[in-house]
Amino acid sequence: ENVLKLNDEVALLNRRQFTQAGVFVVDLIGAPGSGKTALLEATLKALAGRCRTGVIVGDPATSRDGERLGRYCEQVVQVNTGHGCHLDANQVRQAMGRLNVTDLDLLFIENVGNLICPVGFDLGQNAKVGLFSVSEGDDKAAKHPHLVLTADVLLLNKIDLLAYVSFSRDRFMEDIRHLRADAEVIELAASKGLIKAWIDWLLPRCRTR
Amino acid sequence: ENVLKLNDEVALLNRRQFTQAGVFVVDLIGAPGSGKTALLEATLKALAGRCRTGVIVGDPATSRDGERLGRYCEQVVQVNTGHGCHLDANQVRQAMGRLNVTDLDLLFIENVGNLICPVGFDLGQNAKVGLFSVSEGDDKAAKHPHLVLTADVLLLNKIDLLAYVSFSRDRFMEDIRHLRADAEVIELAASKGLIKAWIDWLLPRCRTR
Ligand SMILES: Nc1nc2c(ncn2[C@@H]2O[C@H](COP(=O)(O)OP(=O)(O)OP(=O)(O)O)[C@@H](O)[C@H]2O)c(=O)[nH]1
Ligand SMILES: Nc1nc2c(ncn2[C@@H]2O[C@H](COP(=O)(O)OP(=O)(O)OP(=O)(O)O)[C@@H](O)[C@H]2O)c(=O)[nH]1
Ligand SMILES: [Mg+2]
Ligand SMILES: [Mg+2]
Ligand SMILES: [Zn+2]
Ligand SMILES: [Zn+2]
Repeated sequence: ENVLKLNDEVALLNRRQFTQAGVFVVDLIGAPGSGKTALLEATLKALAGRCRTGVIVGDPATSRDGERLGRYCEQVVQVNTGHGCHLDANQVRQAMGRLNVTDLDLLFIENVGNLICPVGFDLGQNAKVGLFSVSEGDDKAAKHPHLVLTADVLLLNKIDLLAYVSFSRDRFMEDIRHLRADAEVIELAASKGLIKAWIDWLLPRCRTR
Repeated sequence: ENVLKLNDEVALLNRRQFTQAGVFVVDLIGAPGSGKTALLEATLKALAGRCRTGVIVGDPATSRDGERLGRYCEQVVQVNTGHGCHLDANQVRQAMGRLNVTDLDLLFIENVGNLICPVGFDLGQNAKVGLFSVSEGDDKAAKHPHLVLTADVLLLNKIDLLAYVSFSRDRFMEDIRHLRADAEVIELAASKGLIKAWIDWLLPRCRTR
């Protein structure tokens, strides 16, 4: 429909500009409180000195995530979407104007906390990352097939809580395999800094000239 | 805009029909995995014999919630929204056709897991309930002012996890008071059956003839 078509046209412009700037762009999608910001805090710390990073973060309100991330990274832009339920390509384009993308190797876009709406909106990213967390329950992959099917990699966060919540890794993985045989799932505990496999996935994608 | 206006017209029809049927309707809104279904499981069990209950549950995919709730209640309708990010009044109207609302005192509508989109769509309910959970982090109220401002009551779930996660009740409550002085917040642990204050809130609203 029309809104989507307009969005995709701007997304193409973004993608072209990102490519020219030599920056790899990640669209991070997950439910509210799944740990997107905690993951980026740990990631920015781990990549310091190895990869030049920047962040665009979207939330309906507040600049709390932008402030948290600003402690680890100079190039951070906070977008407030108001009643908007997802970042769109135009908001990302505006945010790009407040960054120096040519000085970046890796740009993270922390999308609005929402497992549905962001999935359909191309922002011009290179990779779409789907983040689930153990405390949400093991059926969230089955309930969100659009994200599972279109993500380049899936992350399962808060594995440190496995002892305290009823989450079956088997059921979660089976639901994912049922949707796609080729899904890659990386387990993490972002707030505990247990993110090695994710950093290993990122490093080859850190685009340096 | 036009979609919203059409929705509200159908919501008015729903509200009229619910009133004639003498049923009190609750729209339960919360993030994916916040514990909406767990809360309804515990609620249906607690109200058995005291209040005639029914449920309409929306999810992008699967009938897992409908099946869970069907064990405690005969009048359950599962709606699948596909790429849709919220239940709308028309979907509720269709679901009503599959229920016998005149035989109900209390109808729960478990909305799609999403803290944003469902807030703006009137379904014809009597009360809008906002559910947050401790594992999401204490900033979710501040980030979702639209829900906080339009909810009739707010619930904080998974309080049994307080020892294992970094959640400040003070910050959470302060954020809410900042938005509205009159907010009522009920603490619960749905999967542990600790829902007394919520049942106390519901019972006077259980509309019997
Ligand atoms: N136990 C545990 N808690 C975590 C982990 N990662 C994040 N958290 C906690 O989960 C809560 C939410 O984390 P955030 O990073 O704010 O989540 P988010 O996905 O950025 O949330 P939004 O941006 O609001 O959608 C915070 O209290 C974090 O401390 C983890 O690996 N383990
Ligand atoms: N520790 C703890 N876990 C809970 C509580 N309530 C729910 N859970 C767990 O949280 C997970 C999600 O619960 P659900 O009831 O499926 O959540 P939901 O809000 O209905 O999720 P969606 O319908 O998919 O949006 C499950 O693993 C539940 O067992 C609680 O009070 N304490
Ligand atoms: Mg965040
Ligand atoms: Mg549910
Ligand atoms: Zn949306
Ligand atoms: Zn929506």
